[in-house]
Amino acid sequence: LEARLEAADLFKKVVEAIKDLVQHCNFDCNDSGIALQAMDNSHVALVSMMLTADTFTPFRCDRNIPLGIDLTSLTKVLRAAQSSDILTIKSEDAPDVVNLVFEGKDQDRISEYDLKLMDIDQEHLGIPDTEYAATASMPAADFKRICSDLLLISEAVSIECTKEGITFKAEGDIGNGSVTLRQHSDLENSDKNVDISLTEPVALSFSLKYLTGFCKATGLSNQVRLCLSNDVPLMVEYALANNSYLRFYLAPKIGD
Amino acid sequence: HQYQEQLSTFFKPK
Repeated sequence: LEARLEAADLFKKVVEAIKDLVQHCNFDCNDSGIALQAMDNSHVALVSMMLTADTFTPFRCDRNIPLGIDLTSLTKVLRAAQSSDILTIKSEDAPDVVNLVFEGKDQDRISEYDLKLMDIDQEHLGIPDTEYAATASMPAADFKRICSDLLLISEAVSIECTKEGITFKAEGDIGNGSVTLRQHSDLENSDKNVDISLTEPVALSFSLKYLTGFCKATGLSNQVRLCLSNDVPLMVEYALANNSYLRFYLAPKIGD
Repeated sequence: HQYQEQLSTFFKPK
């Protein structure tokens, strides 16, 4: 494997966004790119990352290799990379270590780290292609703000999507709160758009602890997309350049 | 009261 990123920033942010959700995971490398799928310890949330080969310049991977990595250790190594550094990830066949090289833009500094790999026997879940009943795109910063505000009211949020908009409702001991985002297009700045497509109305409840955790990915993308269908896990997607993505799945809460 | 589902209810191991 040899994969070179123009700026370490992307990889630093991706790892930062998932390291509190999953501790040990395989980065599955093959000729289409670097992928990762891992569930949190409670098996309630799942992260699915794809960094496509086109994200790297260049990208070369001659055979499928899983790089089993402790994300806490990786975070320590990535601290040594400045956001603007060129990052190269390298690995041999059947590796014991992954090699990370950080180069300053002006090429006067080269840092090189070897990170020990671990054997991780990871369960992969099959995520079916789903036609979601409702898809809502909104500014990622707005979603983060809504989740963190409502977490102060309640542990759970009900998300309701209709043609008019998407409503987040929390009911707690101190009272209730709700935030509605109405569909709208900002002609000046499409990053501010709220776009809803719907085949049927959806109402589901989710843990805000997990949703606020997903929002650690906010810096990766201006917009976030929520995909919902009744009685299936929510998908929260941060789309990245070159068809790369960071997706989170969260199982719903069901009333008893 | 609400009960938290697990993902394995929806997604099966590959």
